[in-house]
Amino acid sequence: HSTEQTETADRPACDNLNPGNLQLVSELKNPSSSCSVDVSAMWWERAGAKEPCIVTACEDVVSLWKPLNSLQWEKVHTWHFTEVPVLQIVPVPDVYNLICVALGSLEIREIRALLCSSGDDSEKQVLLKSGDIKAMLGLTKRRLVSSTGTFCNQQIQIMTFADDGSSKDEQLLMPPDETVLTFAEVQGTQEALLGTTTVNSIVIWNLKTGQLLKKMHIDDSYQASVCHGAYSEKGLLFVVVSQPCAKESQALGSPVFQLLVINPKTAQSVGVLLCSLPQGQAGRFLEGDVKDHVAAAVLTSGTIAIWDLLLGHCTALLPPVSDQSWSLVKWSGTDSHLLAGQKDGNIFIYRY
Amino acid sequence: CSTADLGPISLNWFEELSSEAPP
Repeated sequence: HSTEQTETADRPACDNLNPGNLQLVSELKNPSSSCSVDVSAMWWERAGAKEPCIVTACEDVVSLWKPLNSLQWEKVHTWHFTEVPVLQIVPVPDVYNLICVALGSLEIREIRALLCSSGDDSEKQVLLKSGDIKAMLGLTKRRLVSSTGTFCNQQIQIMTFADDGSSKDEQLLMPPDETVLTFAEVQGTQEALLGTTTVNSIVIWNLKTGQLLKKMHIDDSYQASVCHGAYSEKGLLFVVVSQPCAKESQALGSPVFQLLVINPKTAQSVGVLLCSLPQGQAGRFLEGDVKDHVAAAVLTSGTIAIWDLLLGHCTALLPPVSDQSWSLVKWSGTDSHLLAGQKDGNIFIYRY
Repeated sequence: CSTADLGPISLNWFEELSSEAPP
């Protein structure tokens, strides 16, 4: 089925969207004094208590912020990078007191763990992996999956973390004969991992055995789609992909996310929901994040748009604030907050 | 949207594919 045959989510006019769906909670004013490259939320343990902290990253500094009260944040740790710039934060669920970051110039060259010494609480870095890293994702149970190399010499590795940030266990997954572009853990089926490839396939692995279970070619209209989430229910796989290259049409508007349903037994797939912008909104997908059933995207127009995948329509639009376009959007891993970053480095925290 | 076109569905797809795939 092509994109044109997919059911389109309702496209309410911008005026009908409830702005109350997003409430500003607090703000980090230009925390790094330079352009932000990423933001994330994680748990950090101090004096025996776990606190929900914010991690901000610019090219040469990663900072950890702890809450002073419901409105204010205090910078408690800073890691500096003088040789290779920071590209992104890699959140790893179930891990406390450890931040993973990817470093490189355009291409990812290193993955590092950032942590603090237990003795003097000083910041330190541990090199976890180096090479031609194509894709990576933090997984449940303190694991990180990464792929290095291209199709003929591709290596897909799972690292499990020890408390001190070092890798305590390494396991290889069977590589497909296509270069992996993105990974997604499958909610609802423990030990299933999904990947998308550069030539339009979806692959599934068994994380426990390392087996490559299935390679499924999907319609060419999903060319080089990035997978943001996967759910397994009643024998079917529901996969959320973004559509950075999708063409705008009069009937469908500007598609940003798409929900595919795949039967992993037969490798047949169909698009079931197309998340397009409300009427009157322009822009294409720039970057985005999906958590449970809500999908958020920064658009080329500088606006952030949010869709509820269960309701099937756009539920909130966040236009640029103070004439500053949005450049980052992330769901918090610690609560139902949305972290929104501006080009000048300001970070805003909204309750959704 | 009908899922009839997707072929027979198995609730145990993960276990079945794991037993069929090469180790």
